[in-house]
Amino acid sequence: ANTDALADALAIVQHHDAVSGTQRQHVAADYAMRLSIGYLEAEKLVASSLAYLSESEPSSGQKRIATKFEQCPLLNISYCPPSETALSDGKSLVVVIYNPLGWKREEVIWIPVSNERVTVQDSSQRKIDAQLLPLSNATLKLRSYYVRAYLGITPSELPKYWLAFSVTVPPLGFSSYIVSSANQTDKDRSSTISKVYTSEGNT
Amino acid sequence: NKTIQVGQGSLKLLYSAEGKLARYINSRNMVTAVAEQSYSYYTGNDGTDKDPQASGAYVFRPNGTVVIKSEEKVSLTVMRGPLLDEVHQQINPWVSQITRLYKGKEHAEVEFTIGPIPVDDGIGKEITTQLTTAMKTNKTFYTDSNGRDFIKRIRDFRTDWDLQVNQPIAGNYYPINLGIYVQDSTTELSVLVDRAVGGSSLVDGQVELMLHRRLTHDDIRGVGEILNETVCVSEKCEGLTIQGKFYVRIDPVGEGSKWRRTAGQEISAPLLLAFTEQEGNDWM
Repeated sequence: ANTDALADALAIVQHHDAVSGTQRQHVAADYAMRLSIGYLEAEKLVASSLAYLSESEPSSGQKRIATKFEQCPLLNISYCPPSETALSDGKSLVVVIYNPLGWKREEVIWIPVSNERVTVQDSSQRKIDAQLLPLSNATLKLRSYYVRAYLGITPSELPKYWLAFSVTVPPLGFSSYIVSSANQTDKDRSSTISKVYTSEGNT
Repeated sequence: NKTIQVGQGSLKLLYSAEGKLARYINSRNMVTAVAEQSYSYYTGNDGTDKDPQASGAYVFRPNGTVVIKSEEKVSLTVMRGPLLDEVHQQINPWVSQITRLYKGKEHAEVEFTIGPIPVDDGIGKEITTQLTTAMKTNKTFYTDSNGRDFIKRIRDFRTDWDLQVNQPIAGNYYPINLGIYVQDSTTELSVLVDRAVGGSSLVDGQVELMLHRRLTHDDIRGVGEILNETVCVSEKCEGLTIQGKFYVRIDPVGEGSKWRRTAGQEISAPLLLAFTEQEGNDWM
């Protein structure tokens, strides 16, 4: 894997019509396709790099097992199959976060989930503050329409919430967090569902 | 009693009972400001009658200077939790926004969703939002230069030649790739963006951003097609819906530049997420 297609796509979109958005529609579609091809190629490169970094040295006689990493390029329309499905089959979701800047960052990241009882831990198994926010009807409508338009598929399951949790990532480095289903009895460890207030009527 | 307060850290936003933003308060640096927000649209020039130049991809040329206000009463939903507070507002059937205040952060994040812009009345529309304060900015504002240094802009004025103002709105619009700010003797209002938009300060104390456009005529300036983006499912097409974010902060004068530099880089270099699975407690 390499980033040649991404380099080509970025070179082409330096054209003044692409920068200003004054290109013809079919040209805009061509730019978008080239960027998408470049992104998919770069995603493979990142996945293989992360697999290499997360691999532990196998003891003698054991097979080296590479971990498969996925990204969510359509997270902007709240479509992220790894986070939506991982918790439904009893597995935990590992989120690896890379910081491309030269200073430590403390931010909140967002992933769509279907489960309303989840817990988030850092790599030292410390519980992390997390908050669930219901996906609005407008967001779900947008997601459904654009997934059909871009991917030609109708996703079977709809996520119910955004899971927001705070992360700390070192400069030019990465952190990992584990999202898992919380035990029914383990109320203290699960994420907090947002309280909702509406100003309409007399509420 | 008649306002809704949002925010858990030092930054608080106050909304009126009608659901409109009214005040910005930062208890750490003692900034308190009247702050309002509205959405409007400019109607595109259709290039008929006596004026043959239509609004198009290249040409921003609002039909007169009429700004059509959004609906008066806005429904407001607030979500509160340990990390952030969110304010959901449906401005009209095709404009909505979510304002987020993160605990520990001193800026407001506004996520707008606009579209499909209706054009079945045959009129092109260019959608803008205005952030209004009481700051006395004396016709002056600052916009980035293609993501780099902020350059001083003065309304209806150019340093290098005598400007004849034919387009009081478009003639004062600038491209915004990183952000725009205004300041007076005590405070500065900074707005950073996550995407290229148009922007200006057409009224003292106000910042305006153009967020989405859908037009119905070609401007005959070379592109040869109408700026009318659509997205199709099973050969049924509708106007493009866009979603983006801008970030707002008010600082004592002279203290906003650090945030504009660091936050600007963080917006254009977001954290990269990669996902994998593990069995129960089989720690990787």
